Amino acid sequence: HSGEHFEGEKVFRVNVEDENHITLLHKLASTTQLDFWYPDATHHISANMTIDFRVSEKESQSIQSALDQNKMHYEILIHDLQEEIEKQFDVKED
Amino acid sequence: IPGRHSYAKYNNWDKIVAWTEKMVHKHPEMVSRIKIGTTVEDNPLYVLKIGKRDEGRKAIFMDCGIHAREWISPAFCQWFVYQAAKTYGKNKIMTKLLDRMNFYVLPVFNIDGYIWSWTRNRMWRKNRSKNQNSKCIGTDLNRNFNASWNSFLNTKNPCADIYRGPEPESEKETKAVTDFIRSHLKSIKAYITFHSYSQMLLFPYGYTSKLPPNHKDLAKVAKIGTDVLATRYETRYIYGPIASTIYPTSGSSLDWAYNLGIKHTFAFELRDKGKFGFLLPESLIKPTCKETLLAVKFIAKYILKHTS
Repeated sequence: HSGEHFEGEKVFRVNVEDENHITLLHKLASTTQLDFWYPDATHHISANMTIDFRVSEKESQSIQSALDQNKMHYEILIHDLQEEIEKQFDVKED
Repeated sequence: IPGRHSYAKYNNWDKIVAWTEKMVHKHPEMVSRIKIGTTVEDNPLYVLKIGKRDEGRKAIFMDCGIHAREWISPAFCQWFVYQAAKTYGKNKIMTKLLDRMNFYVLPVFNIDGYIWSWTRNRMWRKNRSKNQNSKCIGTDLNRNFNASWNSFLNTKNPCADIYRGPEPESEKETKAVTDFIRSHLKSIKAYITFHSYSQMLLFPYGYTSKLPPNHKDLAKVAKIGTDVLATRYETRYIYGPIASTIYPTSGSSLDWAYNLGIKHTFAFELRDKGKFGFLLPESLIKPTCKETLLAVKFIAKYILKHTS
């Protein structure tokens, strides 16, 4: 891959419980570049939904702080996206 | 020379093109290649027709790779063609299917986007068309179909990942597919599209919470399809209408095909449930394809028996 690299980029999985959580995520998405993996856009987020999104290394700390402050349950599914991209090619040539 | 194609690995576009030629050459009685159009970047859109040369028979149209980064999807289409050609005359079900019906397989729908995801940005989703009055590139091809295209907010921004395009079927890829399906509508009895991820088998509608008239039939097929899929590795899929099972969408190929008159339309969201997301390791390609093939064969058998 000669193009874009994703060192340190993270994928968060967040449990959305209520309207407050939805509002917060909309706010975060308006100020931060979030790449939604599931669902594919912020307006699909609803209560009691588990969402996955990708965020740059630089912005992951502030996202994490915002989620912590609002007592939202989350996990980091992927800690280093670039590493995961390389790991996907785990089958050797025949 | 594009390099060696492998069903156990992800293949770039050059390898896939060479593979289509090889399949036609190896199985001339069974596989033919139809060029249905070209992309913005002038790549050829190929459909592989699997089956005997009888145009009047029932057919199923399948497409893979509408979204560039969902690499497991094109891998499945390649696997399907390979298994169909290889097991014809050996596997009882596949033989029966191919003796009586045809499959049209579009191995990569969004070719320009797929190439981009290989060369420049692994996380790319849309196609690569330029947008007027915007620096942002690309349209989400699965929002570009004429199915309630104008009724959803939030798909008008060319910079959004789910940008719907300036008008329905504005994209060359969408137009090529819709023209092909319309011109083969008499024979096409089912439409199946393959995405990733989240392990779901979906049917219409996405643009409304209303259920289609034959939803009981579709739900029955989806239930058995997911049960059959699970028999191989116990992979659990959920099933249901798009709007309530995943989330409401407008402009999807599934709803468009249904409204056109193809009353059995399904979308697979393949593995996984998010551990790897769009980065499913190659070591999971074969198991994913094997279990999916079971479900697709079941759906095809159902279509053969229950459609006129």
